[in-house]
Amino acid sequence: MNIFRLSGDMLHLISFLVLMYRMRGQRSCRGVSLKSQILFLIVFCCRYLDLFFSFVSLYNTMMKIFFISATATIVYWMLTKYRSSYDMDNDKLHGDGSFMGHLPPHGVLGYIIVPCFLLALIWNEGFEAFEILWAFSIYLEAVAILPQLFMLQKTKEGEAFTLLYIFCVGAYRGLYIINWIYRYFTEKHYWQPLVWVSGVVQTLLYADFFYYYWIALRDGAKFQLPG
Amino acid sequence: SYQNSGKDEL
Repeated sequence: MNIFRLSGDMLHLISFLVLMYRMRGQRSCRGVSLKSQILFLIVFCCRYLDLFFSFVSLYNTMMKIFFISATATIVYWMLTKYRSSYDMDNDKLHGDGSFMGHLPPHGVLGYIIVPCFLLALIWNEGFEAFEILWAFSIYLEAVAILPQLFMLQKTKEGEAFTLLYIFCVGAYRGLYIINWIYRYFTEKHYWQPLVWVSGVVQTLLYADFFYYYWIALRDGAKFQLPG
Repeated sequence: SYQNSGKDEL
């Protein structure tokens, strides 16, 4: 454990709290992508299957349980008490309604879940169920924020807490990259190209957002995407 | 090993 990873994890933890605080405070989930939240829930459920068979540390175990339960709570709230404020029209992917005619989650399944799973079958750290699901979770996490970013793109502006949430998740990913560099130089045999490549892709997806978020903060102006 | 792989991260 180093300071970069710890800070990254803390930002990740805070991101859930920000989102939940915001939803409860405003009694609304407007501007939050249910698709991204469901994808994150799939990510955590697949990756943390090792809760059942391998123990790393109490810290890891508690964080894993928190990530799964917080995301499950957010999804549950969006489907129940805050359902009426869910902005479904702006949470549609380009392919929704057209993927092979009529398969249910359309865009998300066709453009995000299936490609990630196929990639996991090709590039993994071992051809067995857990390894494939683990690789799948890494690839899926890399792109899980896309529906949220598309939603922001459609509405052009976001509510302060939603923006803070995206910022926290993006910053957590950025800190993980620094953590990897640190580990590479301080640990022997630390080599994980699969995670590094996905992590860099994931962080790049936030670049645009960070740029406009920074402009808004610098100018004390409202966050507004161009176009 | 597990401790030295990406699997000891979150």
